[in-house]
Amino acid sequence: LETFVGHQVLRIMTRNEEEVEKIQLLESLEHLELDFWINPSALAQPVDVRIPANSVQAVKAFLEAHGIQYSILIEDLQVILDKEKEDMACGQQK
Amino acid sequence: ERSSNTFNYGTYHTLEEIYTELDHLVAEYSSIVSKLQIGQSYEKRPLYVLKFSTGGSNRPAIWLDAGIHSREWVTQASAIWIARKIASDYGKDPSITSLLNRMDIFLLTVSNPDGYVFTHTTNRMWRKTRSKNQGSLCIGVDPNRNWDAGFGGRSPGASSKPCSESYHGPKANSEVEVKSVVNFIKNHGNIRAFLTLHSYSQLLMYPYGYKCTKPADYAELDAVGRSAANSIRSLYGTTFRVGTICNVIYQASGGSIDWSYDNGIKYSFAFELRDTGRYGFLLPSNQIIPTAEETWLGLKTIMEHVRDNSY
Repeated sequence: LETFVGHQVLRIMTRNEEEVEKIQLLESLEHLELDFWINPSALAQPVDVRIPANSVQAVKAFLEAHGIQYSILIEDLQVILDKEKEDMACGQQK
Repeated sequence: ERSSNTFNYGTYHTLEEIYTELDHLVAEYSSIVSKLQIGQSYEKRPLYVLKFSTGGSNRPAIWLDAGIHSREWVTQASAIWIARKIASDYGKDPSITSLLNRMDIFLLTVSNPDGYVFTHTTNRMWRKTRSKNQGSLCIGVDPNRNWDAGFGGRSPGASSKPCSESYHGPKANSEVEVKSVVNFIKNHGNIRAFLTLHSYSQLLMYPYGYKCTKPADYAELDAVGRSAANSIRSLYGTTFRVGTICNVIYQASGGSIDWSYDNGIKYSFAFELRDTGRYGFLLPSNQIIPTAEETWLGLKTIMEHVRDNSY
């Protein structure tokens, strides 16, 4: 089973076309293995992206270097998945 | 003991549990609910559709599907709750009773069973199908980019790379899960509405996504969409944005509602269910029932409009 310990989901608020393009550049860097939950596109939408643990620092550095605002939507993805599994297990017991 | 009231709608279930509950619903409401198999997935899992019908032959009908993106579990969970709601409301709710006395409803609760099983057994983040891509190590196609609607068109929302999460596939309808629905709808020939449940980010969209021009029925679709969003909000205050796919999110080719609209099904809508908070599509199971309840109000508003505006 693939685990997601340390994976974070960031919510990026792009403010202009240029910032959207920067995020699209990030999307093209396949070695980062980014998983966009909401793709960089229209300005009105935030960009939500899951970042594997070993890419988190690099991506945050990139965003901060370009002054792109972001917040952490999910601190550690595995914690949420474990809770989901727990809920399912207790649901089955019921 | 055939009572299916033991099924806990407030938790997530495996594919087997969902398929067993479909059988329970058919047994419990055998006068109006039947189960059809419209095909098999790539890994040979059955694609089961519930048919809600009070008789007649080839009546005008409404299509509703969920789970085409397998990791969006709240959509499959909502769909199974909605299935019971439709069956149990017939004969009680005048609006649903009059709808089913004139139309049929087809409900595909798990559009992408291979992906759904994979999210339970191997990778909870899996979104695509599980088909092998010729010449690539990467598996799967985004089934909502694989429809014959502007297929493969230049758009940020669909990729030509097999390793991408939004890979459109080698050709339109390459995915048997998509082809099976296309064949069913074409063979039926009298589908009047095509409604599909995705998550997340609370959006209610209508065509087009593969191009950024307004559909011919823009005014009516927008009005019906806004009315449905108001119905959703009336329950728990959940606000949905309404508009064309291209305006609300981005240009993305090969989407299902673009295909259905271009094939004459005027009332084509895609829902992106809650949330906009901090869970994305990983909605905690305690939010399944509230999500299903509010979604049902939106769907019902659209279905009533379809019932009263035959074309």
